[in-house]
Amino acid sequence: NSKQTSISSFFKKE
Amino acid sequence: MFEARLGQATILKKILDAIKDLLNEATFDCSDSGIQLQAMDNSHVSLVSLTLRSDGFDKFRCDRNLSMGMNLGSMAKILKCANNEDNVTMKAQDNADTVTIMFESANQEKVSDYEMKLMNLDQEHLGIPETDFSCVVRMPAMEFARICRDLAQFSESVVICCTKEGVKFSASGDVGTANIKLAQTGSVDKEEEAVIIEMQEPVTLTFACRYLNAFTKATPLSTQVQLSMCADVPLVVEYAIKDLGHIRYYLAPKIED
Repeated sequence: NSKQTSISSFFKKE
Repeated sequence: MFEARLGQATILKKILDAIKDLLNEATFDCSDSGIQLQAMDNSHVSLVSLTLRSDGFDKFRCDRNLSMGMNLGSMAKILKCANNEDNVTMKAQDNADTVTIMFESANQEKVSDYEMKLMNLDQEHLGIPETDFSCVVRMPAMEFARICRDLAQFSESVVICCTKEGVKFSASGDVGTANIKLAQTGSVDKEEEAVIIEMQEPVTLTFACRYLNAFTKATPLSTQVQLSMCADVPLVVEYAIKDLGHIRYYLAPKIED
């Protein structure tokens, strides 16, 4: 089973 | 004063079609270099980044940087009122709370304008780091759309495996397993039919079908699509918009639980 990651965990807030 | 004019409303319709399934509303950031939009979908799994260069417009004027929050459903209603060949002009005053979208028929005999309320959206800008991708695949956009549509029947997820031999898309579910392999094309007459793979090292990643299928709504904008992949980072799906800019979708991978 695979888990969906969140895009905001890869890109930092500016 | 902001004013941007495009020769054909069809481009704007296609751009809106390419983003409105993922985003309910978005901020269009206008500056003298053009129009930028960056927004995450509601579930924060994907990010849409749209760039329209000022030199791609028939006319472009932006005296002051302007952020226009728009409801994309409302914008779709307005664009439905345009004929594909109409000229389209977007206009706003500095610090305005509305934008005017105007359509003119090619013979100038019909002119319509629509004023739309702007929204104040909480925008969360994300910095996207430069990445040296392990694999970059260029392929016909229609082929990619077909593969995503076909594989979505079998699973919620697609595994993309890229090696120097080619790129393989796989889905596995209750029905069984589906594999679609594309080899790099040898010589092709038409550049838009080519499958080109630039590989530094092989990569295998898993992604949610429903987002890939949402991205393929951009297919009418471009004959080719570019997929950029690297282990453990988001996939980048890029469609060029000829002479105007590009739309990029970033999709967070699925990882083993």
